[in-house]
Amino acid sequence: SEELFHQTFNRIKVNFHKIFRRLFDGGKAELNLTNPENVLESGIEILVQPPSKALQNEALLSGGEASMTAIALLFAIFMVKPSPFCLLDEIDAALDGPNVERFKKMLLEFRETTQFLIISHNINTLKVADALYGISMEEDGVSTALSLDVNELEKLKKKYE
Amino acid sequence: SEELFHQTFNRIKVNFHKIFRRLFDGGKAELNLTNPENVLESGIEILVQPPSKALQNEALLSGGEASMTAIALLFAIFMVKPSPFCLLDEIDAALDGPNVERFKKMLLEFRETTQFLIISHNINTLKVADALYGISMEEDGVSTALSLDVNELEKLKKKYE
Amino acid sequence: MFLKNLKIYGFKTFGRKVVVDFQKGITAIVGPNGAGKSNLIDALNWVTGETKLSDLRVRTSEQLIFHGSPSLKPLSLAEVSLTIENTDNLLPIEYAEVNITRRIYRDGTSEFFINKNKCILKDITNLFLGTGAGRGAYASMRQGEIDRILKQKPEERREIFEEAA
Amino acid sequence: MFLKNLKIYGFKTFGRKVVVDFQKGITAIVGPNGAGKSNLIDALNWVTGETKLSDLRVRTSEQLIFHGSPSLKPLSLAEVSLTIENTDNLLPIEYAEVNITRRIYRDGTSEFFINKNKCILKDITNLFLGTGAGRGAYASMRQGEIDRILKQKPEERREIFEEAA
Ligand SMILES: Nc1ncnc2c1ncn2[C@@H]1O[C@H](COP(=O)(O)OP(=O)(O)OP(=O)(O)O)[C@@H](O)[C@H]1O
Ligand SMILES: Nc1ncnc2c1ncn2[C@@H]1O[C@H](COP(=O)(O)OP(=O)(O)OP(=O)(O)O)[C@@H](O)[C@H]1O
Ligand SMILES: [Mg+2]
Ligand SMILES: [Mg+2]
Repeated sequence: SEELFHQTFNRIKVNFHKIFRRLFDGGKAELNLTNPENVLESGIEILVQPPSKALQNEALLSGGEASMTAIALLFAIFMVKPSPFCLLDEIDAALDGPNVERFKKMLLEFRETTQFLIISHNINTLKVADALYGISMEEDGVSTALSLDVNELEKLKKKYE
Repeated sequence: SEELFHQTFNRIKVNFHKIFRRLFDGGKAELNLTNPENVLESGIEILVQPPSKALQNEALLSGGEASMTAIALLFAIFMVKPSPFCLLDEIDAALDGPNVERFKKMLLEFRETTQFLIISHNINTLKVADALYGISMEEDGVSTALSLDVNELEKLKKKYE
Repeated sequence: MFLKNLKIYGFKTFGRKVVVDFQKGITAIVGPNGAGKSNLIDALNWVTGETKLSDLRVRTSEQLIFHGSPSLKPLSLAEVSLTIENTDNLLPIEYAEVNITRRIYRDGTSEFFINKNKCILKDITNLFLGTGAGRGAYASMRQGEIDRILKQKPEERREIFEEAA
Repeated sequence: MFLKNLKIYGFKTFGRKVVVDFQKGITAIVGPNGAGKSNLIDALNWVTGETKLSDLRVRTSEQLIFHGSPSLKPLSLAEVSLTIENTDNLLPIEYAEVNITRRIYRDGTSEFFINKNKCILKDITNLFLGTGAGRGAYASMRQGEIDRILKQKPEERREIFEEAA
């Protein structure tokens, strides 16, 4: 219904701005209905202003800024309709060090009420894990799974330096 | 002309297989004309077989395998038409440790005859650099560039651990 | 409700049976490129009712079954089994532990089970409706999907908002 | 032939003049998300003749000019200047050092210079034809372009092969 959609949209809009500010350590973000007269058919536009930059359409964002903005949107919707579990596949690929840290903080907050399965190649992201699984490919082209100790992360890291 | 295209294509095809094997440490890769009768209009299909896997269409590749395959194609064409300079923007984003190492070896070989400008967040990739530039965003939304010592890489790395 | 474990056999690269136990909190998956990490996510999405082949990164459902390797024959069926702890009764079903199993055979036939009872796909997707889990673009983000979310046209974007309402 | 240095003023986030000196071999660019690294690549592609706005990640050429920030006014022109060492004469021009400059004004007018002599865009792109540099999808890979190369249809893919022939 129109009323329900509009209410939900407004809640997501408020969350999006809040979460964006936490992930970007400042700035602001807007979600706007392209056609406020016709809520049931309107598109939704995204305008963001990273700290110290001008308000702009999301098309001008850098790789890492785009990732953080999409993550903010994901969690904004998530807060309105929480899911018992959430699967994230290498969403930190474009993030620099400080952004990975802010993303991790957010994960730890949602962890209270949500079960996460995250795939990452980033040793710093992996540090928030409660459990670690290693997936390997055997010589005969078959995947195997092995429960790993979170302390083995350090060993994994030493290997490639 | 048909003759020239076909010759060039065949040279790229040979290079692609060779470079794929170096980047994947084995396996094989094919470039095939979808329409060998009509060389000037034919499409080009890519079939790859990573080590220990079956020959397959490139659509089934993982994120990292796709990156390595695209890099192999880039360098295969490069060997046929060498460019004095080459710009690579975060092409290592999806690569695991061992793949980054093989990619770096390839960069060092082409470095003899090609000038590279590479953007990366990966501290291991950055180790092959002869020169390092840091781009920062000032508080007033303006980019600045600063020549960095390659030894500062270690400091950068310590910062996020 | 939380995920307890996932059993995969014959699905994509899982040519031999694999069992993964989940923790409450954050379970992280690591491994080399091409090892099967995203395939595991596909298995989880598939067993909870995913039908869009492109979202499972295949063109035909036959491509979901282990197609063999130079040293192993292809398999003729793929089966994924998810066990969920349901003591909070978030899943509208009278079991404290719910097991969902989905199979596909190379001839194209499919089978679905909830706690060993044969059922249809709709029974599985209905379980998750209203829980926020299972289908719902906002409960997960696949590899490379970040760009897609932002590159959508404003009109396409409303879909994930509608699902939240 | 090799790149000596790049001067950027007014182009995208370069609201103040920036000079980058290149090394023979490998020059690496690092910095935080959104700092301007890919913008620098755009500047390099633009000054060597790029005309496809979508490849420069903008919709209008006006978006190439620094649009200001909460603390700085927008600028009215963008100028990028590339200096190339040409003692091997790979660029078909009688100079050991070649300077290419491109400007765009907010009213849409453009200016082009080769070693301070006014010219047209075609003169710049012609310099690079046959050297393998400048235009040619195989001389560079932009951020996120990896997927695009493999996701192309077989017929679209032939373009980069044709450029190599
Ligand atoms: N039906 C199938 N049978 C056998 N192998 C398959 C099948 N479907 C996909 N694969 C293989 O799965 C591999 C990709 O696995 P996956 O996407 O899970 O990798 P990944 O661990 O996520 O890697 P990355 O870190 O690079 O993202 C490909 O090599 C592909 O050939
Ligand atoms: N004309 C312009 N004026 C001012 N800022 C601009 C202009 N065009 C683009 N930008 C800004 O440039 C920023 C993106 O820069 P860029 O893509 O170079 O980042 P990056 O350093 O490559 O980051 P990442 O590591 O995330 O890829 C965006 O924040 C965008 O707002
Ligand atoms: Mg993957
Ligand atoms: Mg970038």
